[in-house]
Amino acid sequence: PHFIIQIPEKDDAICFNIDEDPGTVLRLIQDPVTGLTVNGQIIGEKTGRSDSQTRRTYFGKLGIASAQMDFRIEVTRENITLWNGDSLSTFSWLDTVMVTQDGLSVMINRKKNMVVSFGDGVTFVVVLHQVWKKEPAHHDFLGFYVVNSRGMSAQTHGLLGQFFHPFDFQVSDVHPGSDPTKPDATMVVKNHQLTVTRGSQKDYRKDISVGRNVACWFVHNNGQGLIDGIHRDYIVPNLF
Amino acid sequence: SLLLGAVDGIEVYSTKVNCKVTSRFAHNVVTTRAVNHANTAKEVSFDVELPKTAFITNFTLTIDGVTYPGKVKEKEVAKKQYEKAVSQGKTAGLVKASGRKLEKFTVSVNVAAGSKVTFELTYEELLKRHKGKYEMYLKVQPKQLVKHFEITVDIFEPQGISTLDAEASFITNDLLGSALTKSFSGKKGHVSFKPSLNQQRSCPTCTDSLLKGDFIITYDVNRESPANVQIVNGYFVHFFAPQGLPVVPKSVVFVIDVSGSMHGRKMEQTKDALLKILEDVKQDDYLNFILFSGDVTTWKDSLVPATPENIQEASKFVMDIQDRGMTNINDALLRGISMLNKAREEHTVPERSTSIIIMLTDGDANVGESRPEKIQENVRNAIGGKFPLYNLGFGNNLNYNFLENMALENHGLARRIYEDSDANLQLQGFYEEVANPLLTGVEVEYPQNAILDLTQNSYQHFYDGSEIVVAGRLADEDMNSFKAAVKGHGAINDLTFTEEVDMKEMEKALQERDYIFGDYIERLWAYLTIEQLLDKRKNAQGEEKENLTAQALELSLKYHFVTPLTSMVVTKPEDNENQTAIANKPGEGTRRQGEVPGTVKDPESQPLLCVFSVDGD
Repeated sequence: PHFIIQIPEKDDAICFNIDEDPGTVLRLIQDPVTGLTVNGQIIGEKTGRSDSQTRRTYFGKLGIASAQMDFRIEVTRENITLWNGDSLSTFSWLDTVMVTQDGLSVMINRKKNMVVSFGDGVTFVVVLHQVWKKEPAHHDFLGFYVVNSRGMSAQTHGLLGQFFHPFDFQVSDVHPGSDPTKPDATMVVKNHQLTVTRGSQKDYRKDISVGRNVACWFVHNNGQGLIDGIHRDYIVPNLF
Repeated sequence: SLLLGAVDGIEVYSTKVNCKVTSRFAHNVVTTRAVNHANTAKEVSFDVELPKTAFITNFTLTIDGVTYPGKVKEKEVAKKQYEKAVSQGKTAGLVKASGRKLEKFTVSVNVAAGSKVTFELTYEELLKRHKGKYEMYLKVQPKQLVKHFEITVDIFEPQGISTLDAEASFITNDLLGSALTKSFSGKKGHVSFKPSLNQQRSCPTCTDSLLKGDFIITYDVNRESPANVQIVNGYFVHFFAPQGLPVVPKSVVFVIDVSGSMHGRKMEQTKDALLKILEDVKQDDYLNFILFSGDVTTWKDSLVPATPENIQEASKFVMDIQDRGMTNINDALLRGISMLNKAREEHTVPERSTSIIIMLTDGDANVGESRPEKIQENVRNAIGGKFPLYNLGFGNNLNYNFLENMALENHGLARRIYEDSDANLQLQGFYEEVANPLLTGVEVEYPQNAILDLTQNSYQHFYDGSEIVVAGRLADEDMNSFKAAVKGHGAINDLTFTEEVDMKEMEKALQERDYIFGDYIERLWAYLTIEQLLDKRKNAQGEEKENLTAQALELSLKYHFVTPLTSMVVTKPEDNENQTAIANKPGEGTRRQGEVPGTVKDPESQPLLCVFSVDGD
């Protein structure tokens, strides 16, 4: 899956890919104060290519949990399951339904997206990307967007969560790269000096089929140097 | 079935039951053809048992190629003809109660020597979903072997059919089983039962038929989405049955009649059922028992959680129940209602839970407040619309109308428990229907000013395995899209389901509607509206009752439904005399006298005419 980190203060964005084997679960957000966690499980393509350079991976399953509320949401490409303690509610991506309870709302928009809000301070959007059923290579997959993280604490971590806090980066020495349309540059971030490539990724929140191009600086090697530690530090055993 | 007045000379050469179901709305046509080979006129009776929930829509007689169609008239108008005959000491009736689920339609006619007669009865009903399935019930009982005997059922469900089954109580061997075929694919389902003459014989050399019993078709539809809206010709129907929701915990009070009349088998069956129900009560639920005879006793002073210990204690309590004394319905119900109200006020039951009161009685109140109207008023005031009351009437010797009215005005329903060997199963079955509420306070909403003539759109509960059906008319047939929202309170959350219908997509999806019959949504809407108006009318008074009656009557006449407000009149030549017959649709009234089927001769009427009338009461 690819990650886009938008930095409004700089009117710019950084992106990176995480390449791991299908089935791997990655910790995207963990906030010890609010008790919110978001994990994502990776899927591959229908025709699984083992070569990590060429294979594409996506999120096929997401787990959103609030320890304080004893509440969990499992989002797959087919269903959305809500647990309140031991009580289970199951919805399908064919439903249009708003689920509300104290401090929480979940809006499922048929075949499009799901918006989860915890109070006024946290809003996530999960987008369902549907592909043609007979498409030989690709599966349906999920996109995950953080729309509002104001309510998350300063201790929030995870592949996405670590970027909720302000951070700085500098880009210099823009020069032609191996692809003439994508210049390389030097980025200094978190005390690391990295070679990055100018590219673009898609934001599908508003237009699920075409998306909107977001220009970004691409960090190679699974975000190494940009993310705290290495990407394997974010592998967790289970969705919850 | 066709009952032959005289077997000799009469040949029943064809009996066909043709059912077409479109979106749960069933249109059934029963056709029987016979010929009188004898040298003299013979009387032939045509019997059909149809569901009590069905409305007859037509009956025709065809004699020697001449068809005499039925006409639906206002009941009072039709009755005048009938009463004239009755005043001459003659009685007649075409429909009478027949068992738990059915009523029997019977017509007798004289068939001249060498003549052919065709009977055709049409009735319609909306199949209701219980425990996850729609059920169509047909009674099969031909009185002789029939050369062409056939039941065909075609089902068209735009949501797609998920399961389809057909079972007949009389299919006991492979030979007869081969006469039954059932299949479904996508939106269409088909069931056919076509036994040959040999397959119908009760034994290889017998001339009597083994086709005798129940023929039941069950099916369900795909539920990829919790709701489905269909729109045809400006009428819409909205089916709502979400799945995968947790069960809302419930506080249930059982109010049990233990008066002397419950002695013996009734008491044993009640105890058996309660013990079984206790096994099914969920741990999140709260419960209590209130027993009444001349006085009222309770198991516990207040509702208790259904912990294993309490269930064990409750079972012991149930086993020790003894019958005694008279019947004090008023105080028992008020005690139960007060208990539920108090638990809610004092927050001793979960905030997100629902209350239900279930009364079982076999007789009329005869101690304390015994006036039915006053009991109804007391109960209505005490409940205040907050939760439903379900009344189960055990046996025949009770004022069922009273129980039904009381239940209906408190958002519940009444059910008869028949004094058969399986009365305990009937009780358990009822409990299972209401044991799993998934939503409470369900409101179905549509854009303001977009719809007209909406059927009931608010329900206190949605139970697992059931379905909410709302129908109406679009104010503007040319609108491009249509949006419906269903709001309800779940076990943990509040939910709002939204269904948006694109009219063009709808048109495409229902292109195959001609497969069955085109105006089914309009008829479904009319059926549902009449049914609900009749229910409301049961508890209405004065001008409101008059208005409800007028509306239901207008629709019954417009859509040719034989309801309690209308009668169907059929004329035919008969013995150079006018004949009159009437049938009252037998409701669940108080100690109703069964109508007597037959024909009545009315010498004052025009010659060569026989008038049959079918109505529902």
